[in-house]
Amino acid sequence: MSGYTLVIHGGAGAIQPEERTPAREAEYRAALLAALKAGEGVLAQGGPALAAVIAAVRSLEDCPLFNAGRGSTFTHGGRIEMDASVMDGASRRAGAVAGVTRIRNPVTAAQAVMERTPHVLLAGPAADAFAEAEGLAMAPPEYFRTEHRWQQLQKALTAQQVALDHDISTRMG
Amino acid sequence: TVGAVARDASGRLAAATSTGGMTNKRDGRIGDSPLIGAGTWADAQVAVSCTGVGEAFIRCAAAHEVSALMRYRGMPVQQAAEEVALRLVPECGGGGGLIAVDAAGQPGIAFGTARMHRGVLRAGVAPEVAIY
Repeated sequence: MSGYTLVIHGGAGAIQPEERTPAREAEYRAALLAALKAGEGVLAQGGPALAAVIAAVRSLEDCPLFNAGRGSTFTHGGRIEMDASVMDGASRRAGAVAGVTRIRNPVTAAQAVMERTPHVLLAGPAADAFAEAEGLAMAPPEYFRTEHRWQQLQKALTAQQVALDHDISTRMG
Repeated sequence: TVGAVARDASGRLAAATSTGGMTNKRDGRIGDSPLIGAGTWADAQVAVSCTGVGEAFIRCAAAHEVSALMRYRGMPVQQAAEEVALRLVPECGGGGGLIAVDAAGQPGIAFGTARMHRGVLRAGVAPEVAIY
């Protein structure tokens, strides 16, 4: 097969009543189609799979509906700590960041670790500092924050539960 | 968690995963997404990206396991995806799902939760998206 294929996911979890509305589902579908389109923009020009997956994930990180980048979930302490990784099959090169808090698109930091250091994984404030030194887009904590995720945290704290992206309804008591 | 896997027109494969982790997670807790071989993997055979209870995906090296099942047991990508997402991961104490694409451009999608947002795009075919 000489064509290309792109597959994406936007997280797993339970079905929430307030999300089973046509309007809400249309929002999710539009965001998924936008991510596919971002990746296809690379593949249709004969671009590499690595650039396509990064373009698609960046699109999803920028969308507040999904638990990554903007719209990430909150920790027990009310912080946002993000992780990301990339891997290129042909070369087996890989890059990742963990526990970062200031990088607008963590997937681009994972790519920078892969392409600009001899390492695979950088973690914590030093990974944030590396991304900043490499000129990647940074953002303040409020950029990542959404009310939906904050309410999910309040529900999880009350229930003393640790939950998947889409496991907590922010409507039910 | 979000992720993407791709096979380009030259047959190359790649995977990417990004996440904020789980709601109310302990501060400092790291799940499978940044761990190569657990939440993300790509070799010449298959590219994989996972989502779910990270600890379970780490314990079974889920993303790498998909490749191992294909390379050593000759499983097609969809069967390997189901074996990992629907059997191995639950056996290791958690749920979730994964997406994969093999060197021929064949997708593999499996998830044990009621919901996993996902999309598939293939050259010359209309894109498909689904939620449940």
